[in-house]
Amino acid sequence: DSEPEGHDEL
Amino acid sequence: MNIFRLAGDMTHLASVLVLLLKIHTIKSCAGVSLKTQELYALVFATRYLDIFFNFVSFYNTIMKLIFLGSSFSIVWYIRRHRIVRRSYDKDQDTFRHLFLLLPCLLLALVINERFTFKEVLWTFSLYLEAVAILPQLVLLQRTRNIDNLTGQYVFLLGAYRALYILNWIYRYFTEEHYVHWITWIAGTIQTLLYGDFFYYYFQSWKNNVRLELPA
Repeated sequence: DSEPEGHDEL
Repeated sequence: MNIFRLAGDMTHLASVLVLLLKIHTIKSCAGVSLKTQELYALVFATRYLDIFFNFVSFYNTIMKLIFLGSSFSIVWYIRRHRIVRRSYDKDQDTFRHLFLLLPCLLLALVINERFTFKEVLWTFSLYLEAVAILPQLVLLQRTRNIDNLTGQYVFLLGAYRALYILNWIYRYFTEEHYVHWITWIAGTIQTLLYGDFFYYYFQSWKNNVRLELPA
């Protein structure tokens, strides 16, 4: 369960 | 997405719309710092570079396009629009971009989550966003004569930042592996910069008098 790639905030 | 994040994004959107509306309808950018607007355009350009490779959601993509489009339109209006540009007070808006740009770039090269092109630019955009409001705050303090829309613009921007902090706190307690120190520290510093402005904004609102910052 690794952190998802990229950023999901603006 | 939690309610704080949504409210933060909507406040951010409102701030940009208020500013665009002011410039577009009144045809004046009096009291608006071009320096700050150019820095924001750069913030969005470097942060949303991933728009082509990294699809998060339809919502994210649309918001990114809106922030990119609006920030570049505002810069265009102030620099190029034949009527609007006349109201730009160049002599008051003297903050040097480089004093903010260079330290942010150096810091992003040294302190980042991963040393990749995309990640360094993303981090640079975080640091730059944290301080990009400074030319605007300096301008407000200098001109002292703050119209309602400019005051609301800065207030909404500050509110957006404060809501993002609540969003991070919420996510920290509800999501696993949600730890982003760089984002949090840069974001907190950014929000603190509004502290003074908030104080005078609320005072003027409470006493129902025109917003004026002390010299």
